[in-house]
Amino acid sequence: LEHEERESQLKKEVEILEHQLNELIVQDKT
Amino acid sequence: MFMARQVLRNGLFLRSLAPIKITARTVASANAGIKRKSRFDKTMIKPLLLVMIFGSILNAVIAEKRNIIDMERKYKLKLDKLKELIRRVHDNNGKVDFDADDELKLVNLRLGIVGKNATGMKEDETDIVVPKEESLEEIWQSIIDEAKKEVIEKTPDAGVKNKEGIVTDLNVLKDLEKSKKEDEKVYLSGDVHMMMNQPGDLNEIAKEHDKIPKFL
Repeated sequence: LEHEERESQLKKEVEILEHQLNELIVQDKT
Repeated sequence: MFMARQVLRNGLFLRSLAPIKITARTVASANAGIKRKSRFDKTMIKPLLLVMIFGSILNAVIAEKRNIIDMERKYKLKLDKLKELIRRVHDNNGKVDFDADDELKLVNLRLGIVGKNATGMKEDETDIVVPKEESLEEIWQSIIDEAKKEVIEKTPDAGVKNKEGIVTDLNVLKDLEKSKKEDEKVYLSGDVHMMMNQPGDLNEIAKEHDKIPKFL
């Protein structure tokens, strides 16, 4: 359970950062 | 007199009982010895079982911890890379002078993800990298192709003979002649003669010849 919780937490963090990066890329393109 | 007789009787009685007592003692001591041995064996089983159970639990816990550490390291690598890319964009006044997919390719490979887009994190998770299987299939295909080629190349030899089964090709005839000559050159070395009643019965000869060591 601890393993799964930690993994999901890390996944969320990665997704947030990816979203930020994508926003920056889209802004640059526009 | 009566007392003396009684004492004598008692003495005799005790003497007659003495061997019985001794035998009883020896049997009791022997039983105790057997009991002690069995107790010792039983006590050895318990700690062994405990050690085995404890060891297996410890092993499982260590493996789990190792998995967690490995997983955390992979994700932290990706997080660091993403942070670095965001910082680069900010430093460059919002201009993106790199390809995000190329930058994240290695990190995704480490996580076992084939990244088509940086956004498609969830979609791409199912695409696990399997570069080895494809290469193995290609190798297997090439081996099969080579084998087929060899079979095709060897088939013309079958058409050398004519309808009656006589070899008419000059080159084949020359090759056959060469091989025959080579066969004639080979001969059996007759330096040592061994006579035996039954073929392959070398043990009998070994007994007759004193020079041959026994272990042979």
